Amino acid sequence: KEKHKILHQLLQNSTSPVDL
Amino acid sequence: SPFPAHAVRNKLISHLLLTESAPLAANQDDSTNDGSLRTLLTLCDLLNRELLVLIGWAKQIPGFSGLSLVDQMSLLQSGWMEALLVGVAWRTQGASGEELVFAGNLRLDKAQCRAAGLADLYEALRHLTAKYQAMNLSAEEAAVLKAVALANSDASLVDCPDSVQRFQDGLHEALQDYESSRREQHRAGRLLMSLPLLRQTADRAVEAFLRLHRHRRVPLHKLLLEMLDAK
Repeated sequence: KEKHKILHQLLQNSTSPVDL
Repeated sequence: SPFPAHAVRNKLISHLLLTESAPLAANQDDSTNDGSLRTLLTLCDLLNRELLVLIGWAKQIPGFSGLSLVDQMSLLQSGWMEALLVGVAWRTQGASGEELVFAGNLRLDKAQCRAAGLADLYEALRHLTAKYQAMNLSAEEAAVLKAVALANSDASLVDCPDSVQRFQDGLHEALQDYESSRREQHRAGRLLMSLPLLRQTADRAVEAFLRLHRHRRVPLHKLLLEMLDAK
């Protein structure tokens, strides 16, 4: 899932800031 | 709720409406003096932010968060542009003339789209928006259509087909319910029959932005690029 890192992070409700 | 109670008879649809965010405004790009590139960059920035909002909204669609993470990703990767274009069609519905309303402060006509390298997309989108304009979509229909566009993936690798099917069934039922409560027995079918055109238009939009990125080196935000690349 490395290729779809941001979507993965956003869906996992990650609390760490996401670099968009 | 900003919507009259009598208009919202269906719990799922009223939930979809209530969890929608306020319309985003475009932030004018000021990184270049080239007017048409500025328009394009402004549009891409808006799309990137809309995408972020859409992902947050999708998580609140009843049934979505119960899907496996892999399936949530597949549905979003497949349907995000369709869902965003329903938004454009909805905003354009009230506009007069030949404009496409991407945001209240970002209305593009044919000449502006052509200058930005989006001539093909303009024609395809006008065709789509004219169709929905003629149907006079309600806010409820636009919301459920967006959710249906996300649920209606043809992704080949579905982790749990039964859960995805149940998710689709729930939305379909809500749409049927809503239309029968308005005594509009044909509208649910008509809306579902608009999905092929919606997908075709979304495919063109994806191609247009990828072309601009790859051939004209238009810089895109990371999230937008990731989602375009997933196509």
